[in-house]
Amino acid sequence: GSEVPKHDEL
Amino acid sequence: MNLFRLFGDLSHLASIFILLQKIQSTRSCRGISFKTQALYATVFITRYLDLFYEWVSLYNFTMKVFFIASSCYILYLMKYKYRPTHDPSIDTFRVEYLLGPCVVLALLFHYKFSIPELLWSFSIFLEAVAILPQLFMLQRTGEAETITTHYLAALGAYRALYIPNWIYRYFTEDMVDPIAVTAGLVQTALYLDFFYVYFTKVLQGQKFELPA
Repeated sequence: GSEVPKHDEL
Repeated sequence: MNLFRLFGDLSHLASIFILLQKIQSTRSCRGISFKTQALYATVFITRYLDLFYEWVSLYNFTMKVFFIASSCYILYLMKYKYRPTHDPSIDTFRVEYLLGPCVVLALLFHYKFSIPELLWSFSIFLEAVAILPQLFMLQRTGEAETITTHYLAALGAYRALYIPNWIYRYFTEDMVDPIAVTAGLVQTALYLDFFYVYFTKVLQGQKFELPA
């Protein structure tokens, strides 16, 4: 898909 | 945020303090791979560029600043302050064999074809293998100071704790990040040999020594 997961991890 | 991730991040923080403690107390960076440390600095700088345009939380922001600053400080200590204690002749892993494939992987696997997303993917793949020069050095010398093994154990624990974090997030938030998970599993697997020796020797009070 074209959805980008939120990069909320370090 | 869940406890697995929190303890993972705290373990990551601890690993950096242990490394700094090792360098300052022995006044030496013997046994530490400069190449691995340089790769980590590259990982943090390429991944945390979003510091400048994306606000996640104060926690997230503070940690990112800390990881970039501490990794650069460690490079400074190794390159300048304790330079004579670093022996490049045993730090011989060819990092181009890691950088090249990570560039290719990032071009193949990313969430969006944009500079920040490509750099993010690159940093994820590079982090997975950044420990290899260090493990290679350990393998070559066959032994390590106890404090260095605590550093590696804390770093490995950080990666290991991210796995239950992803499982937890899958069930509670229906969230999956296939790139981070795949790279994270590979990264954790690289520590298995080390963990075996760490648990069976160092934690039993013996010196970290690999069988000849």
